[in-house]
Amino acid sequence: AMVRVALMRVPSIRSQLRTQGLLEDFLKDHRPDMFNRRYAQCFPPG
Amino acid sequence: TPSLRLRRSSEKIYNFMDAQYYGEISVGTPPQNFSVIFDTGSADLWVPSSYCVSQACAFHRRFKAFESKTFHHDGRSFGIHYGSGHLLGVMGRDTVKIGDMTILNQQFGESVYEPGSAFVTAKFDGVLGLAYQSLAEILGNPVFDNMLAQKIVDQPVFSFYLSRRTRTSNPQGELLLGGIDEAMYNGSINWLPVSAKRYWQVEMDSVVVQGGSSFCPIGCHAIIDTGTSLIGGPTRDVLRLQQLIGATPTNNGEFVIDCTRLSSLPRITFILGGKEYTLTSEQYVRKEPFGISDLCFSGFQAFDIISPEGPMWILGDVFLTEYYSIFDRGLDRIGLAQA
Repeated sequence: AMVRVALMRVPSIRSQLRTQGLLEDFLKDHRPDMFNRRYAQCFPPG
Repeated sequence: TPSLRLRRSSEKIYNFMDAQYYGEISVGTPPQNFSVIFDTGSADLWVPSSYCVSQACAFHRRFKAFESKTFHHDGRSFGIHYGSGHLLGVMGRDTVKIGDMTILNQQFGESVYEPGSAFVTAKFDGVLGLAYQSLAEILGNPVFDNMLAQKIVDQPVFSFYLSRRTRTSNPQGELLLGGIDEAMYNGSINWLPVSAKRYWQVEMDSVVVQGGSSFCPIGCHAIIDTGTSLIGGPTRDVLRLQQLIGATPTNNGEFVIDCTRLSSLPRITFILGGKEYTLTSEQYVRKEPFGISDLCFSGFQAFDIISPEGPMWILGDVFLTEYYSIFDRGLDRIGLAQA
């Protein structure tokens, strides 16, 4: 009563978007927090 | 953060952008095959529906409920919000097969709307969550709960081996449902009690950077998550950590490292249950092909997860490729051993 499931490793969505040169536009459209986070250290805690 | 959802006092993280390892399952009678991420960071099973007309669905296998003799319509809808969008769908029940195992009347979601471009490039069709039921969005038992209820597995345990090498290794990864594969690890297993039965969450003693700096010095919590590729931690800690390893931010919010400096970078040690889990720079830096050379990315990512237990870290594939992981539902504990 055990089953082995073989797992395939594939490039992540992020990696594929980067390869296609689409990551920056994708993140601007979908993940503005990724940009905000760059400046998180400039703000007080909380 | 947008990738965080608060509901029923539990936190949900859906970060499909960084998932890397998938396997095959089938749904329905006769079986319809799907590739899914086996994700310890969520608890739902969903696959695209044949009724989905989103661009992302066009690139994936879609479940045809009308071709399955064992399908039961549910009538309720579900929605999952993730970091870069959301998906909507309807719920149903059907027979699910994983390898030779058959799970009857498994609740699952058929997504009928997958807006945006996130899933267009995804190599997987859906997600099979392996976290505790309290994290489930879709009502009913998660897959492994049903396997236990239907006494399909001998032991209430599943374990992951994830290989770093993509092309040369065989297998690239393995999920063993119902047991532990002793051939996949060295030494003894260190068992850690689950601290909250939502994620596979444990207490972490501290994170130490070679040379003295440390994070979470009085302890914090960590999630063992096969559905994300990096190691996540509180923003303030991770930004300092990036500085300590010489990683600089890109316009995309990612952090790059000079590949020629890898040998001089510090080791980083996660202390869990009094035992040290050390990653070298070769292990925590991810190399990705870029033209004729490689780009080196930091394997650390900022995530601010506010939980009753305080700030949390996420130990994803960067950690799990080095350590074989065992998830024990019988004794609510996680085992880690050198992979």
